[in-house]
Parts: sequence; C-alpha cells; structure tokens
Amino acid sequence: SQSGDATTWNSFQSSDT
Amino acid sequence: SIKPSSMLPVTIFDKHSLRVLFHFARDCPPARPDVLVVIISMLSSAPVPITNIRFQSAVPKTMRVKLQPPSGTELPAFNPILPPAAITQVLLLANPHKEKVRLRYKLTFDLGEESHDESGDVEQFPPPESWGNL
Repeated sequence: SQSGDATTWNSFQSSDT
Repeated sequence: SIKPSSMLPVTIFDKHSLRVLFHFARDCPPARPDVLVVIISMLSSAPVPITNIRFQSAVPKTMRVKLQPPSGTELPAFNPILPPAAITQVLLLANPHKEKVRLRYKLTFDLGEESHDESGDVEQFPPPESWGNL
C-alpha cells in the first residue's frame, strides 16, 4: 500500500486568484 | 526578459491534441534565489479550436506558487501552413526550504463541443540547489 503521504497542500491557484 | 535555461522542456500533459510544456528559466528573479521561474507553453494540433483553456496549480504548504495571466485562453485549429500558435504563461514557484518540488495541476479546456477537466502531478523539476543558473 502506498505510504501515507504527509504532505499538506495549498489550495489551487490560477492567474485570477 | 526571461531567458530559458539550457534544460530541455518537460512535457507535463499530452492528450486530446493539446500539449503543455514546462520550460525552466535560467535565472531566478532578482534577490530571490528561492524562486524558480517556469514558462508554461500550451500547443494544439487539434483540427478544431481549443477554447476556455485554464491552468491551475497547487504546491505543498511549505512552498508557494503564483501564476501570471496567460497570453491567451484559446488556440486555433491546427493549420500545417501557418506557424504553430502557442499560449505562454509564467509560473513562479517559491521553495525557501529547498525541498523536492511537487506540483499538482488542473487543466480545463473545451475541445470543440467537448469540455475536458484534466489533472496531474509534476515532479520533474531541477534540484533546488541548482536554481539561479540552470
């Protein structure tokens, strides 16, 4: 099983955010 | 005046006759050795126009990503006689802790009448310690 990915991510950005 | 590095571009998406490439700039922004400048190129070989093209990206919380406005949001139907059309968009990626970069993207576009919503991960980035003189 894939090791738990501890990475926490920012929200998606686009050029108008 | 962003100068591309000597590194080959990375194809991060290539489906439905739409290709998206990441070109890494040679230099970092002035006084920001922690920021990688990425030039995104979007090219179409579709027989119909591709419209409403929108690229979004997300990075881990220890990093930051900023997208500048793209040069356009649509690409004309491919015409072998005319020079290829491309959309370019600059992405700035801040990685102060010099970690291995992972980037998630969402790519939405309309191919003729069909709407597409694609996403993926990009891990092929130059090592952070080489940023600034790629």
